[in-house]
Amino acid sequence: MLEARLSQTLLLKKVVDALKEIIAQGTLDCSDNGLELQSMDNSHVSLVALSLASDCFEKFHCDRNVSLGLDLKSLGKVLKCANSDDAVTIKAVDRPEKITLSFESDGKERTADYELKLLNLDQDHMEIPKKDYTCYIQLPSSEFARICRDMSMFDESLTIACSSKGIRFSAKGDLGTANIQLNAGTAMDVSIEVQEPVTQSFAGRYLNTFTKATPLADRVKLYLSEERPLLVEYPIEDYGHIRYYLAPKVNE
Amino acid sequence: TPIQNDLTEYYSLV
Repeated sequence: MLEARLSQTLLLKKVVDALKEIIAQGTLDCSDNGLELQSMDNSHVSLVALSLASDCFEKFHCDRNVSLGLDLKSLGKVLKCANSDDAVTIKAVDRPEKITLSFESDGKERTADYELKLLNLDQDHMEIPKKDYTCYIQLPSSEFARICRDMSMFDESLTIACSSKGIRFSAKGDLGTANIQLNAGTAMDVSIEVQEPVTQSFAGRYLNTFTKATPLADRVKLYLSEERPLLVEYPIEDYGHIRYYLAPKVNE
Repeated sequence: TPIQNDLTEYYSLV
């Protein structure tokens, strides 16, 4: 059985907000090590992977691996019933048909329990090879969100060009063109490591969806290589991450 | 115009 307690529901709210616009449903795999979820969006253009280590939780007990098929909209609705600073305990039995979420206010003046039905989902797990990327950028997550938002006014397609000179985001559409260049520096705290320059185009609406994870982390990491999907990683303190993978657009 | 590639072009299902 699984029993996992977080001292604040806020983290779970942020995680579900970061997932629910890219995937409607997903299977949360629970083990002694913690929680993991991996799922592609319906169009098979992007993939999201969540990892939360057991030590993220105030209490974590999982004596047998259990998979929870979750409808994320429904989970989001349940989480709306809780205050951000309520403690939350997630419970599931072995081979569960439902999970229980219990919320406790500070001092346990108010407790609320919700049962959520689980789904039987087909699990397509992708094998992602662990190769090094040729470009690695770290920047404030709010800046990345701003760039994605501003660029999407111009075109659906956003080009990222990374070289030793810096990283350049550009879009060209009916309105005109937009170019944003970021250079490595300490004021905004941008770091850029480039082994080989990369230029790739991506669908802006997916990047904008990834930025729903902005409240989870102050910094975001971008990993690029020619002919490979982009990896956008939001660390969750020292406990894990949300990673988004996005297939590039290619010229015919 | 560039076409959107599929993620399964890069990664395989296990």
